Amino acid sequence: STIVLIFEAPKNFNFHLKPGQKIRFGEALGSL
Amino acid sequence: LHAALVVRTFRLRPFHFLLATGGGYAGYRQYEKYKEEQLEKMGIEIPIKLASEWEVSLYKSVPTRLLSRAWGRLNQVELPTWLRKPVYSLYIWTFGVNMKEAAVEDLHHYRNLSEFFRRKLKPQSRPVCCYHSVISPSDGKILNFGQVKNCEVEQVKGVTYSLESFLGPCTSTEDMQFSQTSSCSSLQNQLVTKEGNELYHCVIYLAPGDYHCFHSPTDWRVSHRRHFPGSLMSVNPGVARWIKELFCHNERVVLSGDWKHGFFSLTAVGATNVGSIRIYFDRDLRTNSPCYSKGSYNDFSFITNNNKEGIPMRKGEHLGEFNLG
Repeated sequence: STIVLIFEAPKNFNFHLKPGQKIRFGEALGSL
Repeated sequence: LHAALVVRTFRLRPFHFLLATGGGYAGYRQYEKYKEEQLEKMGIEIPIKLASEWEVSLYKSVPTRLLSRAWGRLNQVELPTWLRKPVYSLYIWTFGVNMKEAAVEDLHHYRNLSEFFRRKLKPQSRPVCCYHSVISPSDGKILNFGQVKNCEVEQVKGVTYSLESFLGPCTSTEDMQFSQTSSCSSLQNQLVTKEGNELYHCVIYLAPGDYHCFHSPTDWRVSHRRHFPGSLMSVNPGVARWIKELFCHNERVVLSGDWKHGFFSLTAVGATNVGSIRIYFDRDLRTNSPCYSKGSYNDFSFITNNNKEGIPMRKGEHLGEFNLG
């Protein structure tokens, strides 16, 4: 199963992620 | 006796043939995987090998929905207490489940594998980050993330799918954030409601051993649900690298609405073993049901005369879950 998020955000939105990294619910995905 | 022997030999042949071809193919795939791992170790980029049309058609012809429903029925069978621990222990060992995080650690508590799969977590095991505006809605592995460009979204690096195929055609109803449009490029523009904003995406893959409930990734309002009945192919990263538009083929539930910066959507995509999706506030939703045909979609609006704002969701709030079969 997979979750896909698609959203609008200002241009300075940054993801705090690396492809392939493990993540847990509640951890940061990104912010402005 | 002679005739019986001939019949027996003849009957065994298809099995031998299947075993030989299946074994050969599995061996070939393992060899390919090994070669890719070696190239990765050497720092050489692996060229993307996409499935051809006939390979996708062949895979789609496999009755994955039927298999998934059968799998679901099987896992709803209540296990005798003495069998629960060995069965769940095998699952825990195979998929690396961390039972120390589970709200109920006692394996005898779960009546069947479906119930075990839907296990809840201890509240303190997943603190919700309060400093960032968007959090992970689930446990899993990040397959891809970034900006949506030219109406194409990347499921893994270099393998894309169409935004329009994934979300479906635009509706002209007032509850959707976007209005009637004819071309794909304008769909992306229509989704972006505020000037200077961009469209972003993030794909999270949930492995069989992961906690399979999902939560609200931010503070937002859900105004619309679109359910796409479809295939239930595997969505593991290997298949996502192999089949273009995989997420557009599979059964999925798109929740859309808005957050403080404009459009926001969360889509739960099903897979063979995890065929059904439940959204806690949506009692009418029925997924992996034989009454729906592939290629269609069903819309539901949460905007009503009494509730003009939709369903408000707080960051980290329980939103839904995946179920076996």
